[in-house]
Amino acid sequence: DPNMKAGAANEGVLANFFNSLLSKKTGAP
Amino acid sequence: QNTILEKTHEFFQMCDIENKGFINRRDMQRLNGELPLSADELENVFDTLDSDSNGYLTLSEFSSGFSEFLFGRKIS
Repeated sequence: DPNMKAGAANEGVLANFFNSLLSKKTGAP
Repeated sequence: QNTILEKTHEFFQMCDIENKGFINRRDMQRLNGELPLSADELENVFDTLDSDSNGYLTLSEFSSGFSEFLFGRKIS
């Protein structure tokens, strides 16, 4: 199902985004 | 729970630096230099979070995306 694949890709990007925000906030390099 | 709410608010404000109460695509693209994500990826994040696709990301849309990230990750 291509829709499911797109959803999974978005999930990864979202995780990436929030992880980046988290590390930015905590000041990790 | 409160901590999560606080974090959500903090992150929202990191994106909404003008304190408009919403995030638009321009705010998202501004993060390009600050976060290790490409413009395309940020666009993708915006589209994913903007569940009603109106071009504005509200705190409620943002926080539901955040909690999905925290709790809704599928186990593969």
